[in-house]
Amino acid sequence: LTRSVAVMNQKGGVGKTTTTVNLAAGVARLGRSTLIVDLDPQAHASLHLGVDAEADGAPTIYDLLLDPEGPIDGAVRDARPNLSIIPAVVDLAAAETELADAPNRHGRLTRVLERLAGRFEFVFIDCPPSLGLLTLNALGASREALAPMQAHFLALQGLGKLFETVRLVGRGVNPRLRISGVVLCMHEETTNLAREVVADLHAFFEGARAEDVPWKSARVYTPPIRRNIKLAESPSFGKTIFEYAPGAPGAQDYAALAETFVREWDAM
Amino acid sequence: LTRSVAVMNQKGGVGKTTTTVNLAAGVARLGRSTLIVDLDPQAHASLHLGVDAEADGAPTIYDLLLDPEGPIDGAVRDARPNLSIIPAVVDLAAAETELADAPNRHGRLTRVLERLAGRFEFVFIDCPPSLGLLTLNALGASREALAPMQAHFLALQGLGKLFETVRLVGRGVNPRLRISGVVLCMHEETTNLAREVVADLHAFFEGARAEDVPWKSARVYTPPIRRNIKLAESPSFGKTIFEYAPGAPGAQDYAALAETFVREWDAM
Ligand SMILES: Nc1ncnc2c1ncn2[C@@H]1O[C@H](COP(=O)(O)OP(=O)(O)OP(=O)(O)O)[C@@H](O)[C@H]1O
Ligand SMILES: Nc1ncnc2c1ncn2[C@@H]1O[C@H](COP(=O)(O)OP(=O)(O)OP(=O)(O)O)[C@@H](O)[C@H]1O
Ligand SMILES: [Mg+2]
Ligand SMILES: [Mg+2]
Repeated sequence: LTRSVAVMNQKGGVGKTTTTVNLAAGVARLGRSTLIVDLDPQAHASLHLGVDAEADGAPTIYDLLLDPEGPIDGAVRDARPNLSIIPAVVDLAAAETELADAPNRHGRLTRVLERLAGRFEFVFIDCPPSLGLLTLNALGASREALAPMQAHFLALQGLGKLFETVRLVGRGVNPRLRISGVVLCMHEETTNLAREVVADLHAFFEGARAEDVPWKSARVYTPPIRRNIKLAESPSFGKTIFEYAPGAPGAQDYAALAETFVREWDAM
Repeated sequence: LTRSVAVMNQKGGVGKTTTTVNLAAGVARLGRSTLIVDLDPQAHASLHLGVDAEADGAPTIYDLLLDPEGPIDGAVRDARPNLSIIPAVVDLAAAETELADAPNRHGRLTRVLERLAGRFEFVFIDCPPSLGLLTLNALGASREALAPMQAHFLALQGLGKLFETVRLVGRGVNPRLRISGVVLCMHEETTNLAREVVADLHAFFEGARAEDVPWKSARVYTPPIRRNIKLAESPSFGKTIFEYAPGAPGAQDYAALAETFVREWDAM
């Protein structure tokens, strides 16, 4: 069984890529076989790990979306011990248009992950800041949606639409889809704003426990990921936080989050 | 003559909305007639100013993009003294698909602004985190592109693609398009990362001075906008920073930026 996770939020710059890379790296460091699928035309997750898909010419996620039956082994690159990645390239931006009228346009990534069934225990899919076709493919292919967010007002505003999208996909192509919860990123615990937003989040999730909705068992993950400049520096070296600054708060927080994530999975 | 500005950056969460609202408000406070066009399906600029387009039922930017000859006066709402806004609604997300095969799909907003010619001295267009059809409309309709950014590595990476897009639009539908420059947002001057990124930016712009490119006179605007929690709090009250916390660093910085922006325009 595979814990496949769409790391998504249409709000920009909330920590989707930073969380995909460092949570996946943390899980891999715990010895679990892990795959990252970079579904963002910006290809930042690929860049973060030092993988240049355009340089090596091997298939990318773009090729696999256009032809899910195409060559797949070359697309999966080893990035670290226990950590592989199917990288993105900027061409991926065209995929939304090219697939707009294509058959099974929402189920392309599902097919790709089916072909890799059994190879990885954890799959994390980095999504672009939108609820378009790429994100819908991620939601269609995953067991759960994980929403990084910043405890700011504008990010909270977007959650309603985010949940509604998950509900629609859950009623349509992917009935098993759940929202596992929210990861607080760039967190400044000492601000009133952060405390108010977190309180709102907890109240919202508590209120949903008895309802038949995809977020009925959603939670605010702990620990929050504190704001830590080391997390912003590490991509420029093509390194995860554990390689770049293993003692930094960012490394502590993502390591703890990875342990929570694995422990929770083993208990299910 | 109108200073029309596409506030754009495909990187998410870099301060596009916060800059559109507070720079426009700063310019309006200096007595200049200013229009905000909210071109983001998230409608955060509209939310930030307390304008709920869905509640009042009047035309929105969505309606005008689908029919640029449609009713326009009701679409322009007074938001503050000297400051008007054409708001967005979530339906706008569908516009990219609905207009994908439409005639003149890149020139819709140009037509809308032509119909408002002479009414406003400054026009700021808030773009979504993408280089898709909405952002292309903004670039086609504007005299200049202004890119808010965070002095982080991943934001710097995206600039190349951003400039390339501006160059393409400049060669195609809008030969007068320039990049006026970059606004540094959420700036933490004391970090090495910020200093390195700013140094890279300055070097890049200096190196372009002699070339025939749309960014030959681009600059890093001063002052940078410091990280200030008040800027993140103000949208939750439907207020600009000047209304919410007039003495805060965020208000000082956006007031100074607005003065720079107006003074520069008067000198042109
Ligand atoms: N906890 C943190 N502390 C400091 N900086 C952070 C932290 N998390 C992320 N960053 C930085 O903030 C910026 C935004 O983060 P990131 O790119 O991961 O967000 P995103 O949601 O993937 O953005 P996009 O919507 O553009 O895909 C990046 O420059 C990143 O390096
Ligand atoms: N200087 C600042 N200090 C503190 N918080 C800020 C600052 N500028 C913006 N913010 C907050 O950071 C978040 C991202 O800013 P904003 O929404 O303006 O970015 P954006 O580029 O418009 O995002 P998107 O790509 O989603 O449209 C918001 O919650 C905003 O309130
Ligand atoms: Mg990202
Ligand atoms: Mg915005």
